[in-house]
Amino acid sequence: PPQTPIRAAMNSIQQLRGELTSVSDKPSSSLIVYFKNCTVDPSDEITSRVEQLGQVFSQKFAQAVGQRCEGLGKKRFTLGVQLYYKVMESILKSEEKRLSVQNFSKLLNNATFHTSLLACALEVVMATYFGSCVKNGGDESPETDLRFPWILDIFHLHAFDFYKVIESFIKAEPTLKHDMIEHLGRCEQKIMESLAWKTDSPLFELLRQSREEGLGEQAEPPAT
Amino acid sequence: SRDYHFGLEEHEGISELFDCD
Repeated sequence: PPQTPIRAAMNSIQQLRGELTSVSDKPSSSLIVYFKNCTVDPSDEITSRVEQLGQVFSQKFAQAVGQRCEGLGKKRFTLGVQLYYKVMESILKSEEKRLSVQNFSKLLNNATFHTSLLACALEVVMATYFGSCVKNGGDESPETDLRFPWILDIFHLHAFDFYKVIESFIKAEPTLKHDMIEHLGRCEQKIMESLAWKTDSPLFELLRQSREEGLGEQAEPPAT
Repeated sequence: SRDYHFGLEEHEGISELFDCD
C-alpha cells in the first residue's frame, strides 16, 4: 500500500537501525589493521575524541530537547558512531585501492577529518529522525533546533571542513537513501552559499594559497 | 546517486582534500 509520509520516515529510521545492527560502535578488526599500519597509531586519539564529543553531543542535545531526553541523545550518538566507523572503513578501502597505499597516518591523525566525518554521520542520523518530525508537521518540535548546522556549532567545526567529507561519505555509503543524499546536497549548498564565507573560515586561507600559487601561472583570458 | 553532483576528479579523494596525500 502507498506509504504515508510518517510511515516513510519511520521506515528510514528502521532501515538506518537495520543497517547498523551488525556494526559495532567500536573500530572493526579491519579498521584496527589500518590503525596499526599507521606510522603513528591513532587508536587512542580516536577513542578519546569519540568519548569527548559524545559528552558534548549528549549535553547539547539535552539542553535543546529537554533534560529527560539525555538518554535519547546518547542512543542517537551511538548510531552516529556506528555509521562513522562503517564509513571510515569504506573510505579507507577505496583510498587504499585508489592510491595503492596502506599507511594513512596523516589522514587518521587529522582531528579535523575525524570530527567532520563523525559530524556528517550524526547529521545523517539526526536528519533521519528529524524527517519523522517534519513529516508529521512537527515544525514546533524541540528537535527543530537540531537541524543543520546545529552539529557544526556544538563541535566548533568549520563548515568548509564538513563540506570536504560529504562527497566521499556519499560514495562510501551506498545504502544512503535518496532523500538523505538530497539532504546532504542541501547542506553542501548552504555551506557554499553562506556558511563557508564566515570570517574565520579556512576557505579564505585556501583561496589565498591558490592565489599565491596561481601568480606564476597566466590567468585565463576573459571569455569574449 | 542521480541528484547529487559529484565534483571530485578521478585523481582526487579525501586524502587530497585534507592535505594528507
